[in-house]
Amino acid sequence: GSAQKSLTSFFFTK
Amino acid sequence: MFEARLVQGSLLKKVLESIKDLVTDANFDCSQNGFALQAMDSSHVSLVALLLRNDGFEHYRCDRPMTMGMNLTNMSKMLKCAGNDDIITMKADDAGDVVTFMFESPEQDKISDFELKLMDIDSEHLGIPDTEYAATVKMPSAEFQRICRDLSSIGDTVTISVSKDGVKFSTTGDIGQANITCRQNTSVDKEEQTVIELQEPVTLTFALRYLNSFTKATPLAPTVQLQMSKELPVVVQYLIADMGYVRYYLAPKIED
Repeated sequence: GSAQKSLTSFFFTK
Repeated sequence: MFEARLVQGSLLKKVLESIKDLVTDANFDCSQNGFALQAMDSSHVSLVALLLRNDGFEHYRCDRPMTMGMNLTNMSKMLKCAGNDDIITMKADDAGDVVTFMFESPEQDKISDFELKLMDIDSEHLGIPDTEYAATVKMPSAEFQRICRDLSSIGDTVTISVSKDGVKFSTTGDIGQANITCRQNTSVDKEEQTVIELQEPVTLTFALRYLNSFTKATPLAPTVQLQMSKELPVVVQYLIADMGYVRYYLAPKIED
């Protein structure tokens, strides 16, 4: 199977 | 006081169509630089970033930075009442709780104003670092739209592989599988062509549902740019001539 991470795990929250 | 007048009002209508499927409520950030938005979809796997620069408007005034929260479905209802040739002006007071859209017909014989209630929206602002991407693909936006639409009738995800020869879009579903390869176009006289800039080959898999939403921006630009790096979100960018951009980010599917 495949998973999709949240964008917040790639970019930092301001 | 915020005031922005756009002679090519249809542009604002198209911009809204390009984001409203992805995001329901969003904060527009108005500053002296321009009219901007950054918002994630409800599942936080995709993000849209919009910039309309101040100098793209015929008249632009923003005395102090302000955030205007709008329901995009309702904003779209109002903008649909503007004619395609209408001039659109947005206006808001600093402490007000409404934004006014004024539509002027080209002959100035019909003037309408629509007042939309603003709302308070909690939103996370993401800092997106400038990255050198492994692969950049420029291709006709209509071609990209067609590929995403066609493949979504076969499967739910698309695997995009970029090599020096071309870009391959692949999907698999219950009924079978499909591969579409766009080769790098070598003819110099064609304006809209597939161009690949490659640091290293890259392969990523994405949910087609989101890519199909992104292609709602197709009317804004003849060309779309895809930027990809291993295990990073793809950037799908549509440049709005002389004005700015609509840019989408989508997290890749990663094998468990």
